[in-house]
Amino acid sequence: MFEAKLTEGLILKKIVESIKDIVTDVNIDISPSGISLQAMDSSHVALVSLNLSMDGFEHYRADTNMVLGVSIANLAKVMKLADNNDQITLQADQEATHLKIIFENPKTERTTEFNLNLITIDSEHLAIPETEYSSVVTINSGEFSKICKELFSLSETVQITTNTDYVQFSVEGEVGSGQVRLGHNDSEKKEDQTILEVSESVQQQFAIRYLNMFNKASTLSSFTRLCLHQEQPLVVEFKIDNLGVLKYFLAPKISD
Amino acid sequence: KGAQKSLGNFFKKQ
Repeated sequence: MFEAKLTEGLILKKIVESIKDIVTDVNIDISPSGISLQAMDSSHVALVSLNLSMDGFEHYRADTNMVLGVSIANLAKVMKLADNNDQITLQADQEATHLKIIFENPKTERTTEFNLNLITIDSEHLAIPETEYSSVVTINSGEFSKICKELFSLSETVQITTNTDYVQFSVEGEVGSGQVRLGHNDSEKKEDQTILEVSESVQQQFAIRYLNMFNKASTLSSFTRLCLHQEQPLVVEFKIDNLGVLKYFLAPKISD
Repeated sequence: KGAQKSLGNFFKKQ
């Protein structure tokens, strides 16, 4: 038996909205300690990794480990039934054929229930090696989203360069070439800070369209954390306060 | 522009 209740249901709505354009069918791993999912996009260039801790739920019970195969596209349709201030409860029996989703609004006495049919997915899990990222950039999530959108109109590819003084996003195309350079900014307004932790410089190229999809998650956190390592995929990380973390992994483009 | 790598180049199937 699995049951989890989230008082701030809006978070779950945002999480589904943040991953629905990247992954289609996912296996949601339920365990006594929390909920996790790992899935790649169809081209195996991007990977979504979500981890939610049981502590973040108003009520959480999972007697055993379970795997719930879910069509994210269908889950997104069901989540549309939720109002932004609904409490959301997820329920599934052992060997369940469906996931029961309940939206409650204690103020308006409105309750919505939906049994989402589960699907069987034989998706293989990828082993993500523990990596010591030699560059970690913490940046305002809205600002990073804006930079990506603006650069995308100038080029499909962005080159990210880090060093101890700045992180640089450069583009080059038939329009011309240029870069956005952000230095360390410890302004007193915390959410405007840009924090660079660079032990080794990194320079890699990435397809911006994936970054734009990842940035849908910027509604979940005021900060985006970019973790870079010269030989590893980029990690774009959004911490979900009191609940967990949503990470996106993006394979680089190798310049010839 | 560089060739797009896939995650399979970096992460092994479990």
